[in-house]
Amino acid sequence: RCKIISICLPKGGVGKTTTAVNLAASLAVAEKKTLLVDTDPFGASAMSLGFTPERIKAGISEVFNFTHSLDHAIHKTELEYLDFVPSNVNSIQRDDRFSKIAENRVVLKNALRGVHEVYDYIIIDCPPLMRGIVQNALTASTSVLMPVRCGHFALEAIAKLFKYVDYIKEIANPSLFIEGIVMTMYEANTKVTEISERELKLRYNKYLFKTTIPRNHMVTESTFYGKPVILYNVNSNVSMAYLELAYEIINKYREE
Amino acid sequence: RCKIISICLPKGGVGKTTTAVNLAASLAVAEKKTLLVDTDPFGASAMSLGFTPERIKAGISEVFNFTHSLDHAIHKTELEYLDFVPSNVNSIQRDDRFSKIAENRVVLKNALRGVHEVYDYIIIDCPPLMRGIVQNALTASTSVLMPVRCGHFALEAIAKLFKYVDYIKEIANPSLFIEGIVMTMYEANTKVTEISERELKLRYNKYLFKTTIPRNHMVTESTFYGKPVILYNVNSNVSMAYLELAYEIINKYREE
Ligand SMILES: Nc1ncnc2c1ncn2[C@@H]1O[C@H](COP(=O)(O)OP(=O)(O)OP(=O)(O)O)[C@@H](O)[C@H]1O
Ligand SMILES: Nc1ncnc2c1ncn2[C@@H]1O[C@H](COP(=O)(O)OP(=O)(O)OP(=O)(O)O)[C@@H](O)[C@H]1O
Ligand SMILES: [Mg+2]
Ligand SMILES: [Mg+2]
Repeated sequence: RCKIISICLPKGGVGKTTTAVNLAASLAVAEKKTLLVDTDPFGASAMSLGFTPERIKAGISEVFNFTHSLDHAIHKTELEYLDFVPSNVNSIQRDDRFSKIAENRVVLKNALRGVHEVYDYIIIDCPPLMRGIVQNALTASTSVLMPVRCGHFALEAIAKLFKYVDYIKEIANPSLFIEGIVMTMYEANTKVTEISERELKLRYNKYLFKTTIPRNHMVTESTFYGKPVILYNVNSNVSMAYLELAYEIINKYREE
Repeated sequence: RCKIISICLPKGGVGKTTTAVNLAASLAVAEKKTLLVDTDPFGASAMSLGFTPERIKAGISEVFNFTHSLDHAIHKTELEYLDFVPSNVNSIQRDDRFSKIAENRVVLKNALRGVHEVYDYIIIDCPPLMRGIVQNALTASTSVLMPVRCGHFALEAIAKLFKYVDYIKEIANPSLFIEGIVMTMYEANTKVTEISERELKLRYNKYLFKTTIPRNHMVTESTFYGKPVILYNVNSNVSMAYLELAYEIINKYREE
């Protein structure tokens, strides 16, 4: 019943955190019981939801250190159907320790086992890389959702990630599949968008979501106020797009 | 004589690679003998300069595996005064091995020792993190240049990096200093820019470069053609800005 979706791309700044936070919030608005898990030591998901360090009791860092069970790292949010596990990797020593423990690729999978029955969706925000903790996330996941910002680097990143997903399927998680590719920060009528869209449709057409996420300053503005954009400015085109993306995913599973 | 500058910020997608490539190219246009070193396994610097895998004979990956000296990983570019060392970490196994060897923080410093006499500037492109290879880069560097894109995440990233630089100064490289903070993808008159600029001036005013790098699609467009934007479209505002940034750095050292 529980679908675990990793939001992943080895390229930085493509909208992984923005998509993880707002997709999770949109699923919660649709009254799907949702858990957002931040595996990026940088901790941008916590910033997006207004969780300052004082408000965090424990996070993935403590779960990986085996000092806390996942239950103790779960925080309630202002959305009834959304819970949150921050990364809380908040020191240089913890970052080193976290990346060492993450070499064991089943730690996250085992940690999430206990909460499968509770949630409809678990959304995992990943850092921009393809080893260690991201191997953990993909090993624990049902599927992978790739946000892509138009440009040559992001397209190359998709090709690399497709290969990596095949590798994870072979060594750790045979049932892993590609949930889809969503275009983020979309700006119509630029040459970059034209080239990227043509290439995406050529190579990955069947994976492309119908929904595209438009570029809108409200997203970046909302992070200063510790609110996901779907709560900060619900009528904006970008909020509507994230709600649409959530329904596109919900309806896909309904058909099954 | 040789200045080694790491282009670094633990946040993804802020313009590290774009700044590393175009600053190095601008220094070369100013006839400073420059070496660009890519330490990011993703390899975006190579993409920016049109180095496809077939054209790469060796990179940082081989230097860290001790199969090649740095000399053998140096590639000529179309600019007379610019040489390039790609990352060439081009498999999952190599990525794992690379990050293990990078736990020894002096590998890069020792590798660069042999070429100090040859270059005026060595520019190091870093991945968006703060351990392993980035510890290597900061241990090997004279200074750190931080590109920042307006927004809450990038501002938090600066605070984290300042702390990390203090840590590196304490344990490995006491003479490391902050070269400066450069605003990238700058768009005037948005609330995000207003809040960010105010906060940057309040907290880091003495570190801010006079030069800001404007947002211009030409940057992303240029990556499809394997050319740094200062060669792809030399008259654009973004190319002029990178040339200006190079002269701001050159003149700073001239005064010393
Ligand atoms: N639709 C959008 N419109 C405008 N800005 C956006 C949009 N989505 C994301 N951004 C901005 O782009 C920047 C990068 O987004 P985000 O941090 O979500 O990417 P990421 O892939 O998680 O980055 P990292 O690789 O560092 O984890 C942020 O400043 C964010 O506010
Ligand atoms: N001045 C600019 N105007 C418009 N787009 C830009 C500018 N600078 C960079 N970009 C684009 O923003 C994206 C991110 O830039 P870049 O890859 O250089 O960042 P990065 O910090 O190196 O990312 P990573 O963290 O993944 O290494 C790229 O698609 C690039 O083309
Ligand atoms: Mg992120
Ligand atoms: Mg980069």
